[in-house]
Amino acid sequence: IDSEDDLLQECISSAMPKKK
Amino acid sequence: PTPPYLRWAESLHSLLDDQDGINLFRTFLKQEDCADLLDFWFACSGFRKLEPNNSNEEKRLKLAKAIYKKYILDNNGIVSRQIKPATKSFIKDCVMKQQIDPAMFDQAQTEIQAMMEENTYPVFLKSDIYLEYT
Repeated sequence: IDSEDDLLQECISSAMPKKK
Repeated sequence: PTPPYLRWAESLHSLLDDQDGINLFRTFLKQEDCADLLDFWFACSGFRKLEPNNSNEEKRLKLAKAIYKKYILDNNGIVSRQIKPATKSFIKDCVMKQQIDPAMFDQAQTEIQAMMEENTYPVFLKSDIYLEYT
């Protein structure tokens, strides 16, 4: 089970631009 | 071509569209003790990207609660202090009634973005950390 922090981190990373 | 660090000075969006720009801005915000503003902004964008469907209902609810708990619930938090009371109660209602909408954090994100555009972003562009980088 994901902890809340892991879930948040995953969410934040998903919104970041990919390295060009 | 324009070097990336000059593009970062064009607008907050061009800064947040570049991985290195985000990292430098985050380092600056961390020094100022307000990195949560940036994390919250990205958390809102990430949340909106999660399309509602049967397989991720639980995840979306859990995530909405996590965002609410970490950034909005504590009225003394840097993010919470910048969000209007009406916006906060709207989000609280959504979480309590489990009405999880992809746009439920949009208004709060707009308010935090406006604050960054008026305050932390221009200060960043004049900061040692940015000037040394350039």
